Amino acid sequence: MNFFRLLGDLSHLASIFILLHKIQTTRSCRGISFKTQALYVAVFVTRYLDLFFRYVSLYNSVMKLFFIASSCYILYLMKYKYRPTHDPSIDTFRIEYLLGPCFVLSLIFNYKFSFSEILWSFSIFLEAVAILPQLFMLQRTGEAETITTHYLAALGVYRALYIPNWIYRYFTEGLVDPIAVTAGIVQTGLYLDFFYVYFTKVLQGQKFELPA
Amino acid sequence: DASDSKHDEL
Repeated sequence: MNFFRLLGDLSHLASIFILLHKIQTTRSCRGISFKTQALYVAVFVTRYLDLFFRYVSLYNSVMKLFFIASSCYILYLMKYKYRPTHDPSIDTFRIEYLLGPCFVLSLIFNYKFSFSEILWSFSIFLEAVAILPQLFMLQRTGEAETITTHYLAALGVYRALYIPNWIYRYFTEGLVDPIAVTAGIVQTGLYLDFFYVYFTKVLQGQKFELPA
Repeated sequence: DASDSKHDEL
């Protein structure tokens, strides 16, 4: 564990608490893509299957359980409790265009051609693009509640911090995880446009609005 | 060894 990874994980935790806070205080999941949230459940369930056969640390296990449980809970809130506030007509990204290629990629790029390793690769690739339905929705509506942008920023910062973590691990442990690094760089890259607007507008006290 | 990867990250 190093500083960057810990900070990244804390940022990930923060993003989930911000999202829960947004849903519960506004009593609405307006502006949140159900598809992205569903993809995160798929990501966590497929990646953290190793809870059953690999022990890393208490920290690791607790975080994994938290990410699975919280993502399922968010899905429940969106699907049942605050269902009327979710508008599927603007959440129209075709996720099969993500699931298919990620599955094919995981068959080609994996560390071992086994069920659990293929699922692990799949989850890494899927996580990299899981935010696309959300960003697509943002693009369509052209604006977002400030708290929603804080959620997205925390989520983006989490992945961005994994990059210095990998650099640090390369120099201190000689460790390189090409699949995670490649997917992680792509994932962080997807946030660049968003970050630009977030830093130049939202953090200056303005509303998140995309140019028409 | 990559085939024995530990996946210790989240």
